[in-house]
Amino acid sequence: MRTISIINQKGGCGKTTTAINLSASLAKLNRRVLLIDLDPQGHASLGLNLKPEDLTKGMTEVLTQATCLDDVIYESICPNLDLAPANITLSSAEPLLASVSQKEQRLLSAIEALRRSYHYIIIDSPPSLGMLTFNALRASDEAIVPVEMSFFSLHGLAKLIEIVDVVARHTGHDVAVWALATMVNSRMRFAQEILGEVQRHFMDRTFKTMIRNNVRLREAASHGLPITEFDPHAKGAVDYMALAQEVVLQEA
Amino acid sequence: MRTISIINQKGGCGKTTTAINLSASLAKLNRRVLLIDLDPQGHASLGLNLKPEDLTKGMTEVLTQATCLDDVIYESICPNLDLAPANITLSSAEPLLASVSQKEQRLLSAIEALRRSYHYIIIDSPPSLGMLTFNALRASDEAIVPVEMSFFSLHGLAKLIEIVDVVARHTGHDVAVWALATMVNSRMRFAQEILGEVQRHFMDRTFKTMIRNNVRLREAASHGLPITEFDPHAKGAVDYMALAQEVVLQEA
Ligand SMILES: Nc1ncnc2c1ncn2[C@@H]1O[C@H](COP(=O)(O)OP(=O)(O)OP(=O)(O)O)[C@@H](O)[C@H]1O
Ligand SMILES: Nc1ncnc2c1ncn2[C@@H]1O[C@H](COP(=O)(O)OP(=O)(O)OP(=O)(O)O)[C@@H](O)[C@H]1O
Ligand SMILES: [Mg+2]
Ligand SMILES: [Mg+2]
Repeated sequence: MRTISIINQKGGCGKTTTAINLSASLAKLNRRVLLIDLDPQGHASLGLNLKPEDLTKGMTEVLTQATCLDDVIYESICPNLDLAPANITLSSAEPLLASVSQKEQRLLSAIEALRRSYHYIIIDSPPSLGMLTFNALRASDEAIVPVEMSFFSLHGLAKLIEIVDVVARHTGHDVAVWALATMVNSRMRFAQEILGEVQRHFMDRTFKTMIRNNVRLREAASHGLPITEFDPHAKGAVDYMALAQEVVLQEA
Repeated sequence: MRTISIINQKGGCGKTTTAINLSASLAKLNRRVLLIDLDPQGHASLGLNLKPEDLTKGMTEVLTQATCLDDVIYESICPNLDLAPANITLSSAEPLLASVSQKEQRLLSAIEALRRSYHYIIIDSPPSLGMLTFNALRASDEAIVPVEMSFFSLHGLAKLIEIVDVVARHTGHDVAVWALATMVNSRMRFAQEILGEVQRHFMDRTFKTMIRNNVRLREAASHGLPITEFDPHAKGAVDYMALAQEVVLQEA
């Protein structure tokens, strides 16, 4: 089983869009996938047609109480794709766990106790480098950093890589970090420049697949569907399927 | 003096772009403006050509030590525009102040002790509803919520308005909240639908000015300049100047 976190403290760079559509594309390639929503905004849940405010239990209860991950899972959102949802109550987890020891391992323990089996666990995280993102990193072997083509996005990358190294040094747990270019609009003059910078930070750990700017990805989210179901022939669907195939090829 | 926070927990909706370019446009209209960067990413500082990692003191020291706001201010970034910068160390403020009483009023106290005088203070905040955003709200009379035209952005608005009401009830301090449509691309089929929804949430507290999608705003940020200096005739400059004029008209 591979556990992959989607992380970046920069807001709006395509974390949730990547978490939903990579998960759905891997499911289409016959991998059994669990998508864990670890963002109090609950957008991965919302984007798969769940109403976060209607949840009776979700990731908050898993992290702060003794609730099993199995007990909060919504099965077969699409064939081969399950979801562990979240809502705004998750923002209370950080203060609630402030004085608890090993608070960064709560998610790892929950995943280790999972009764169901999966090929992939994909974790969507919030736009910050706090306890929730630390929990995601601690529970993952790999991380994907979506980078939108902007100067602000570039700036935080060195810090992000530093944080991952801190987690590795403190816990002896290595996370392989990969960069994914998102919202790429090839007409933008400086996109090539930014892509070059991204490759400088991540070297061979940059996906060859680039996710192009595609309004159908936005529309799919508003219909509560992954792009694989909403419009399988859209540019966005083609790109996320190519990403899923690149991820699967790494299995070897 | 008017203190206005730019807030929204949704990432990447144009908070920093609005904070920088509204400040610079108000400065062009001969208002003396202080821009306070309250986001650990330090993008308001970066977008005005400061290197957050080179800072010796900034908003972290103001919130967690007894440093005066006057002592961290960079004067005349542009005529009439000063900046109080921030960097990643600001993310340590929340844990450092966890057990301190009235931690949400640190910024308010710092502004009240300011020796310099301004017509406007504009505060950029991070994509979360934690202590930093509470400090911004507590210190402000008004707040602007940039809303990008997407389904995910709409979802968090009700929660955001609820939080502002909580602050008002707990502290007896009212904040007038205004919505600003950003990154508007009129070719997008569903933009009109989303605009209608935004107006439903905010009613007459929606700016008539809409900020159109304009790649020059991105380019300006990468040159460390506000749009007023980088390309005063660009769509982005015209829109932010129209917004500044609408804000000034409210002064009456
Ligand atoms: N490739 C793309 N083309 C067009 N729009 C996109 C693309 N990827 C994401 N979007 C849109 O951009 C916005 C931001 O994306 P998303 O919400 O996935 O980012 P995020 O990093 O998860 O944001 P947050 O930091 O708030 O969690 C959304 O409205 C989404 O629909
Ligand atoms: N009107 C616009 N037209 C085109 N690009 C824009 C516009 N407004 C903002 N952008 C770009 O979109 C990206 C997100 O904007 P910005 O960083 O200002 O959002 P933010 O809400 O401050 O993000 P965060 O949540 O990370 O603080 C940036 O690359 C910025 O340059
Ligand atoms: Mg997200
Ligand atoms: Mg910002």
